[in-house]
Amino acid sequence: TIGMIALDKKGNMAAGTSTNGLTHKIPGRVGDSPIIGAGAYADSSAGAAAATGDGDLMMRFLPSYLAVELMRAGADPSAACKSAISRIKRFYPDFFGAIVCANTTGHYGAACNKAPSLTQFHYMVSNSESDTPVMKSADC
Amino acid sequence: HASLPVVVNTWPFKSAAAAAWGVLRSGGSVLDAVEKGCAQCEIEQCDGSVGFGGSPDESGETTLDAMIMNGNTMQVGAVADLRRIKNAIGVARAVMEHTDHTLLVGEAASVFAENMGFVAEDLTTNRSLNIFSQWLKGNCQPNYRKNVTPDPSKSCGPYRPEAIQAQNKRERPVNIHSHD
Repeated sequence: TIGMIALDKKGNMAAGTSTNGLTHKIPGRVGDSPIIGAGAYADSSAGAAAATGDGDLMMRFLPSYLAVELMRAGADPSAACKSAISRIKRFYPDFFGAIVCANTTGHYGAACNKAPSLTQFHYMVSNSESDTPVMKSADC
Repeated sequence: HASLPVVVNTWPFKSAAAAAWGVLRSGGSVLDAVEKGCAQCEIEQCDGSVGFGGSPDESGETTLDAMIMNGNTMQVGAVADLRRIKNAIGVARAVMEHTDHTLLVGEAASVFAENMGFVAEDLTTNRSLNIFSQWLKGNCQPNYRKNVTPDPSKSCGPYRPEAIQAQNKRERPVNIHSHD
């Protein structure tokens, strides 16, 4: 799955996702990616976020919406991402998932839940400072 | 201190990031950037979890989900369980731009896509066929069914419902190679 958020110099924000879902899923199953507020969310007055992982579990908590609302309330992107992950972890301590967040000033962050196959989450950031995609990582 | 514009994407998909960044750098819109970035991943089948030829379902078919959202207008276009169309994010954009709806699903979404000019083609590849055949050979493991008979942890279907029983917590077969 890819989840992507973009912000331009004028403050316009957008978010998107694309996925082929879980391998061996039951036909008809849909995960969080196309669900607004779950797979991704963008509000140019607050921020944007995109989630990835076990969509069956993550979609129950609308983590992208939650992260954006936390940024609207003043949380920095990293803290907003961590809170969205923590909300899921309370019910599913071992879930596989991560989220990226960015606010209206272009600050960004990420968070993930530590799982056997996920101890560090890698994501890409491109901005005018680097002028090229740079890989970043977050410890889960 | 932060630099604008900025594009952030999940996982280390460099080509997708570069495609989106190229749009923004040349003065394109954030929507175009997100669409182009996700579409690049669909073309390159990023880590097998995006685009055609990956994550076959129980019947061996690859289906796609995608969504795009405009943070200024709150307009959204999304597709789920899309069949036979490779450019899922493009169809999501078409839902946003050519309908008053938000989410189209399944076979009807594919018909909509074809009507909008997207090409219908088989999403199966040798890789997805191999993943599917290995799963069948392994008694359909891993498996997302529960409270059915025959026992889904040991056997393939078809399945019938059985009385719901208290079950030990099962490890979900979601990992770095199979995720949303």
